[in-house]
Amino acid sequence: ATLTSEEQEDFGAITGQDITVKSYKVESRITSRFAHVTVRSSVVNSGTKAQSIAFNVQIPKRAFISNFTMNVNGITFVGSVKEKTLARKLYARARSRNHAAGIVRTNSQDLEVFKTEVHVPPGSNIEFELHYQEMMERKLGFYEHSLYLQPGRLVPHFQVDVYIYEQNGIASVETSNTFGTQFAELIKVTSTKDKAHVVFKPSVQQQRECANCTNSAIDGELTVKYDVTRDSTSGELQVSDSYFFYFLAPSNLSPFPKNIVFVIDVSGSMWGVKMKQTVEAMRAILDDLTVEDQFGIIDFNHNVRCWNEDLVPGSSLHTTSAKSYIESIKPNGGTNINEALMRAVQMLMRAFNQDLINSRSISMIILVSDGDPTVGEIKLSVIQKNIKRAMREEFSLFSVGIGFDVDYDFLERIAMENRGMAQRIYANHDAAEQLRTFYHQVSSPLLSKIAVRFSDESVTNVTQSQFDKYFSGSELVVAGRVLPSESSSLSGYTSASSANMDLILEMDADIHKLDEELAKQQHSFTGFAKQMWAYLTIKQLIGERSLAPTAAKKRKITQRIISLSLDHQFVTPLTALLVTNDDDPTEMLLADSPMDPKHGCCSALPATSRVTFPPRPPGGMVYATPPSRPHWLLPATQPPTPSQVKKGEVDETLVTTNGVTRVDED
Amino acid sequence: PHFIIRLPRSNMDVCFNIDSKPGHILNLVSDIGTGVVVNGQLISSKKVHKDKLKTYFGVVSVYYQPEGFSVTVSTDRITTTDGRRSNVFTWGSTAEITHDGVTVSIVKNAQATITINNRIQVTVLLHRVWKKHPVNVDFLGVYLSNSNQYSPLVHGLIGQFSQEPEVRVYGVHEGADPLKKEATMEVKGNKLLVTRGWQKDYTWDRKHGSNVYCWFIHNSGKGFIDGHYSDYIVPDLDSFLQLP
Repeated sequence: ATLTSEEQEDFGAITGQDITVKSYKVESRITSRFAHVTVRSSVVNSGTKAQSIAFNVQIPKRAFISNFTMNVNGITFVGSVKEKTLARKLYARARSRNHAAGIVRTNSQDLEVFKTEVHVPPGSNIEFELHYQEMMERKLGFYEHSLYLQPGRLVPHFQVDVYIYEQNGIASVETSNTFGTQFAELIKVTSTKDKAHVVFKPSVQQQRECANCTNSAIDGELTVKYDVTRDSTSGELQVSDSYFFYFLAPSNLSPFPKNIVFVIDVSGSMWGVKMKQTVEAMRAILDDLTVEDQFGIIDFNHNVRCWNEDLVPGSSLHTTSAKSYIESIKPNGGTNINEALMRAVQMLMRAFNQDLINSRSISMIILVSDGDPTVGEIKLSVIQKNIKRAMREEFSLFSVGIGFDVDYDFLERIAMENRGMAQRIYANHDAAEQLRTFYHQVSSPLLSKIAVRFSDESVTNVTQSQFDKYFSGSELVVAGRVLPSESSSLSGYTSASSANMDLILEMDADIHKLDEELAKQQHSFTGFAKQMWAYLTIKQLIGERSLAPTAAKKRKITQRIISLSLDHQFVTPLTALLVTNDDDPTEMLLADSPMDPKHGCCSALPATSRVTFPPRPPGGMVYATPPSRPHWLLPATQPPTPSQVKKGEVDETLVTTNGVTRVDED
Repeated sequence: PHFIIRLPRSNMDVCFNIDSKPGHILNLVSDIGTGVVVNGQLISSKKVHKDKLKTYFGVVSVYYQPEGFSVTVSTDRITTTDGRRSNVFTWGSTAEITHDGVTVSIVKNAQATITINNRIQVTVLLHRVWKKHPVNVDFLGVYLSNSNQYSPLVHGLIGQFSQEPEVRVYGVHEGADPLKKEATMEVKGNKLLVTRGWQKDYTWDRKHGSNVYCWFIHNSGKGFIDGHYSDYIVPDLDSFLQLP
């Protein structure tokens, strides 16, 4: 991951010569695709002056922080998850007494950066400990667990452990890293039928950038890629701690033929690398089409053009012609998303009405855009409604947002609302490869109209159990609670359609077996089931919340998310982590989840929010003073100026009007 | 493999073995009237035991020509194909698959039943053995219901008995083995020396099977089946029997 210049500066601060990182340990425990990650760092101010020590951890965006503790010279700050407004209120109160400082979470592409900084006198010992949890998502046949390692300097005790336990067995485990090929052989993998352990423990000498360097070469990503053994097409049903999980990931089924309309933004902002990479990706995507597939291409700026008015088969003749067309496009002008999407729907409708679409095929629109609408209908809510109204149940919309100038939330919303998925593509990365990868994820639909059922008497609190499509290499997950019963097994059914048949799959599980196995495992993630169920439920509710049709419904969902987040100690978009000093609860730090950068909250955050610890007085009192107040912590009586809001200098979630704090537009 | 033919009118069971070569595909049912063909491919035991290399059904295929749809059941997996598209199911699944008029019901690690238009049903039983067994291998058993509604054109090692032949058994006497009586059977104009014995039917008890007492026809069913067993060897899993 690339750091922003601001992060670079901050990173520079912690690599000063008078700071010793005594140990840096990362431990992941993955059980049934659910990971609990702990990052621990022990640091000493070994200089002669007081100075700032920062703790930065990059965590995947889909992860939820579950705890953070900090110990400074024996004084412990303990984290607890609170409802966001309450946390902010408590924090504001502490801040008014100069007893608070911020922990900042910032966005960085697929990652969020959790960062805190303490100002400590010489000789101080600081221990940081961050916990987060995440569900491994299967993509293109693998679960990928990435750990972002930035110890900042050479560390005498540096260790990464990843423990994986999968009840059904581990089919393969492989590792990769971005620090350098010399580290490949230092990453040791041991695995048995159902367990794997990855350990990376380089010595100080091995951490060096070169033989005599004092810099650490470890600055990047360690990735563990694995897949599980699947001996049943029906999927895997697991029960632990009265929660059940059903994983469905069949392979060896023929994919549905596809009817795809590619809708490509060719407005002025696409000019240059973005367009070049889009063309490059489209070349490969078009090559993947078969004669059974049908496709169309619509390119749009302020005008909308169709390469061909109707869908055509994916023969080499047509794909070659389509490639030439795309290669000749010169981006310019505005962005008329609404009309482009309407034309795409019409193209599919026409094919449908003329009976040119195989009843067992999948119809999809893939929208590639890098910016907000500027021409035609520009109101996002109206576009959203128009699309929903125009789309048939049989069609789905997939959105690809290139770069940060696009309202990704909007693209995600319209995709989710229309049975599709969204993906952000980072223009500064290999965009063509990212686009191709996304296409591969959605280009092989194996099942459609999937419904997972259990008897009402056996389960409750079931997460999403109906899915529009299942794509090759991915996985559908359903979770819920098992109701008490005499039975020692749980069974369920899945119905679905494939490209040439209808299926009913039956699955069953012994409700005690997994817990018996877990009890024998030393490194499994204890209590994973409860957390995993909550994680899935919260993620689902967050999705539902953004699509809630009424304010009342939204409020209800909000309450449910908050309640679950508090019960399960997750920092979600509606909760915050309040870190308080055991000895003096008024001393506190606050970690909120960041918003999408398009909303302007995070890239401008100062790196100076920090806790200052003066030399420990004889009486043992230590207090925290924020030397400079983070500007997102504006007092409620001081509303931001319109220009601040416009420039995105103020977190929209904290915009205050007449002393009333508006939270997440609820 | 051994064959047990139930003859309801005569109220008797007749058995025979066919010991062909591993890899050979035997036609069990060939019905050009309904477009259904059932074939079984032979596999052998791991090594010669008591001077004999046993053969079993390792793959059973049911092909329904009108839909161009085939179900191939092996000891590893169940594959359905409709020409261009194929889908693979593991024996670890319990599933019901429907393709137009064909339904495939898989019972996890036990059996697969293929039903065509609710008229013809073929059940394939999976027999798993200890993986490290020095001789035995996993094999399949095929069960075809007597109530299957074939066309009058049906033939094949089993299909030919959908029209039950007249069978008369007489002259029951002690055989060389005092436990096995012998007799003469008159069938299809042939007089055959038959031996009383039993074979295993695993329909109800998949593990131990149940004994079915039957009259055993020697020489690979010679005289009881039409022609020679080698006449039933077909080139492909979806081949119909070529009648002379």
